[in-house]
Amino acid sequence: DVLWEKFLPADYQEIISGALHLLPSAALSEKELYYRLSDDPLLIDGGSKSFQLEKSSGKKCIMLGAKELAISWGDGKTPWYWDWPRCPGSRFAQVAELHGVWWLEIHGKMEIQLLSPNTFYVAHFVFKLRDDAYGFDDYEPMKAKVEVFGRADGDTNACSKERLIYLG
Amino acid sequence: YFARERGNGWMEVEMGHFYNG
Repeated sequence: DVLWEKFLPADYQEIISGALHLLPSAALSEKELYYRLSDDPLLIDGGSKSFQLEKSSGKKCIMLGAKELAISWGDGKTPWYWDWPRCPGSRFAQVAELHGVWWLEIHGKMEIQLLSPNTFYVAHFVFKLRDDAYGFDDYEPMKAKVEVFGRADGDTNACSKERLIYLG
Repeated sequence: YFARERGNGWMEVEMGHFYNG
């Protein structure tokens, strides 16, 4: 257990105590806890985010649920643009379902302190495309960018340049 | 950057990277 505890993030108890569904951590050994947290994402922050460990490294992986994102015209007032159904295949209670918009813009924001220090991270956009989806083919890429704000050393090069992504 | 299969019908695409130093 002493060895396995070293593989867990320093603040793992704080994270577990904030889980949406109580994790019986006291009944688990540190090894069991490590496997539980790497095999099965833990919903945190009222269920708006999920927390998981990368099994090979013990590094933190955070996923923001759609409700945690800022989606243009996705505030629920215009369900003919965006709808908020329940999705049994999602770890989150609700997903954002796009019906059609003329301007697609999504922002996500999180505290970098939630992540493992001194670690190289990749940000992914996770989605499903229906068979009849359109507007996402090779001729219609989207712009994507990851930025890090407010670094103590003022290094604004800590983020990647804008790139084109192809959902289709 | 192209989307790829993630499992169970989900797709993922790399939006960018950063170093949490």
